[in-house]
Amino acid sequence: TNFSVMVVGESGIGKTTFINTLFTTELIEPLDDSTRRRKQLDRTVDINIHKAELEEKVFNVKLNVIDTPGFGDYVDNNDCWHPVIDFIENQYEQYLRQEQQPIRKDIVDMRVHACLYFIRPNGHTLKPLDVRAMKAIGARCNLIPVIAKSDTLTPMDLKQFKKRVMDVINAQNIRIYTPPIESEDDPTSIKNREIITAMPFAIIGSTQEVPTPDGRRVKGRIYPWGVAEVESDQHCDFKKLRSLLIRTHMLDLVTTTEEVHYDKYRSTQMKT
Amino acid sequence: TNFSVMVVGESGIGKTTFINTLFTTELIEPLDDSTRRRKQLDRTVDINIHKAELEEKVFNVKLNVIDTPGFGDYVDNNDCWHPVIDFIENQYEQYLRQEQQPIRKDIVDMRVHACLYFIRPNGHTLKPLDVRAMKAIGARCNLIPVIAKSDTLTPMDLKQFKKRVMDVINAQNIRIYTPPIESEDDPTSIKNREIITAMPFAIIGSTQEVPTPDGRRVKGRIYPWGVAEVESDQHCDFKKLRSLLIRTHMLDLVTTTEEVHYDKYRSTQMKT
Ligand SMILES: Nc1nc2c(ncn2[C@@H]2O[C@H](COP(=O)(O)OP(=O)(O)O)[C@@H](O)[C@H]2O)c(=O)[nH]1
Ligand SMILES: Nc1nc2c(ncn2[C@@H]2O[C@H](COP(=O)(O)OP(=O)(O)O)[C@@H](O)[C@H]2O)c(=O)[nH]1
Repeated sequence: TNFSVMVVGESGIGKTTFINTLFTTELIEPLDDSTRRRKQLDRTVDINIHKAELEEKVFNVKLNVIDTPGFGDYVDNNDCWHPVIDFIENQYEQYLRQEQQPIRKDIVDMRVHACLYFIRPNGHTLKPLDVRAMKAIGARCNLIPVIAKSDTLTPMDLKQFKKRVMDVINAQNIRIYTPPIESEDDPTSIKNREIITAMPFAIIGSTQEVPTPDGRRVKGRIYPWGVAEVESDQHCDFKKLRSLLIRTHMLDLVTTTEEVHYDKYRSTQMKT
Repeated sequence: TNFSVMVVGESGIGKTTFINTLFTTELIEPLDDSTRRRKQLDRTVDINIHKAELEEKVFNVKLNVIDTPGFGDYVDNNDCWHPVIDFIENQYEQYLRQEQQPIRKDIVDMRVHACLYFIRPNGHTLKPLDVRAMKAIGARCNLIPVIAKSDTLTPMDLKQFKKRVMDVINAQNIRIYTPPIESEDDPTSIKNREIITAMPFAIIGSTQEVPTPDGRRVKGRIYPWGVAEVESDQHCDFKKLRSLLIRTHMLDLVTTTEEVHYDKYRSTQMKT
């Protein structure tokens, strides 16, 4: 099975660290300074694909992480989400063509199953760029907004910021991925409702293991005033998001991509 | 005496909080959400002037804080530093005209004595916008770059980031304010050298008083993992910057504005 996750957000927002934290293996190598400076000069948005094999419990998953260097990084960021949109639609196009072949074996499915959009934790509201990009992305694939570097926000700041982000998302009709809720008291539905109320997920990323004041060793960020822990539910929503992506909802993300987003693309193409 | 400080940086970077922390009195009222959203739609960079009387030790200072809402906030931020530059030069122009009057009493001096440029703590390097804006500003007034929300950076991150920022500043010939160093072992020179090595200043802003785990009450940000203190030298450079701005170097900032920056403007104008 192919599972493709796209990460979108400006340089330095923590995408690389998050992906490497999530998959416990260094999937994305950090760029060196001279490469970064060269990227600032070329003013383009690239699409980079990183591949890995995941052995999660009983199934083998071919993981693809799609990175978007250059997104939101320039003085003029007009249309910087177009390469992202084009990539998503190209995967649908390629799948459509393969699907239409008389012989269908060995179809390569590179469709994007989830797009993690990294929001800067500036504490006020979404930027105009975020609104326009998320609107375009959410209309074409499973959009999961995340609040990057949430250790920048105090619990009070975070609560307010999450509310404001959701207000703008709703006011602007931005479509985000929502897990299905079937029945009122199904344990799965309760779990799903917890997930929905936590959105947008506040994340902290770190591949470093550090000692806490009380002697444990955890993945986290060590500050003079304390240790922000990646895997503590009191510190951030990392565990909820990880669980959604690679345990409980991987199948739903793949299914909705096929049955909702790809289907919409396909029927639009067939009409024209 | 008039003392004018300009704060430049994108919305949500912490300018308001910093100014209110610095001057212990709410000089800038935070915008409400609807005003912020309207600002996002108008796509202009404004110049707002906030006035206050400061009673610092033996002298009375008329403080002016100049804010720049809209800077760096749009999808396309081309030339967004132009209103900032225009404002700085307009003050020189107005001073020049008053200076040229036969009767000079009651000259109003609104020249900008220091411009605090807020850098996003993204951990990699300066953004192209930062480079272009700082280059233009530093050529015309005392530019003091600060690393905003430095509680986002671990001590290791911060050390690397400061170095990278200074590397780019030097490579790009961005002129920043440097306190004078007269002699090798003068206690003032030692203090000045400490200040220079701390640049760019890493700041944490907070007007809230919070309890620390060991029972003190401090200005800071209270996280589940600890309290980031504004006035601890182990946590950030706030005290160094405050000392520079309103104690040890206020006079030098005023003098260099007059003798270096304004003088350069004046002689350029007189040639043309
Ligand atoms: N405060 C904070 N910093 C982070 C976090 N994740 C990553 N960083 C730091 O942010 C910087 C940029 O991270 P990186 O993952 O390379 O960002 P990318 O350019 O989006 O891939 C690095 O210095 C990281 O240490 C986080 O959750 N919180
Ligand atoms: N992590 C962190 N957050 C801060 C700091 N200073 C301000 N903030 C938060 O950042 C948000 C925006 O601050 P504000 O001062 O209004 O930013 P402005 O738009 O630049 O004036 C608020 O939620 C503040 O609580 C800081 O030093 N560190």
